[in-house]
Amino acid sequence: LTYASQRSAINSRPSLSVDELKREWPFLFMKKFLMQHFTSLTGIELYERLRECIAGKGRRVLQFFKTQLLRWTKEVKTVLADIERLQGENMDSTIAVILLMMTFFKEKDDAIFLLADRFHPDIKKWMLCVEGKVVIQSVNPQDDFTSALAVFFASFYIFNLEYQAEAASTLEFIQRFLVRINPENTK
Amino acid sequence: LNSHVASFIKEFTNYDWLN
Repeated sequence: LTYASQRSAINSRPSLSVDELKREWPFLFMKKFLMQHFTSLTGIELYERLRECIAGKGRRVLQFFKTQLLRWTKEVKTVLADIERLQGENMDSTIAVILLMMTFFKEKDDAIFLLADRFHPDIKKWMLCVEGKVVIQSVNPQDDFTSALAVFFASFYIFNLEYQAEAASTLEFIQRFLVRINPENTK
Repeated sequence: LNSHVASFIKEFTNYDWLN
């Protein structure tokens, strides 16, 4: 019901900071309502689309890289070896594909991911940071990496943010290949 | 469209189609 008012607050000039928006629209900063806002904006059920896409294409992307091993840089080979090693250990294939693509595009993983506690890298909780501030935290232990990726990707569209230059290729890959948003005349 | 992304998608699509 408040979608139109939220859009007009986000698009207002001079623009509000994300912090100010959060004060005005606290519900928009809860995962459920943020994802609903993205669906109203784009017509896409983002979490479902990412899950389907990774289930379908993820294994084929890994195959694409594995079958042409000699072509890749040392860094890509290292990531592929790590993925191979972790394959039996319930590895999240969304993480595998994103890290592999970041390495392939020669982008550093810290252009998207910051480990909050580097001594406990296995903790599965995540937070989303915008303009240097934490704006959403996962509260449900069921929230997987794909839900973090969905919230992260949705925030660019919802808050009119530009992709950061350090991760621009990976983000455009996510947009076109995984989410399948291909604006016309930009082939 | 970022040319790195475009060439990856093109190559992958060809590979995927052939395999």
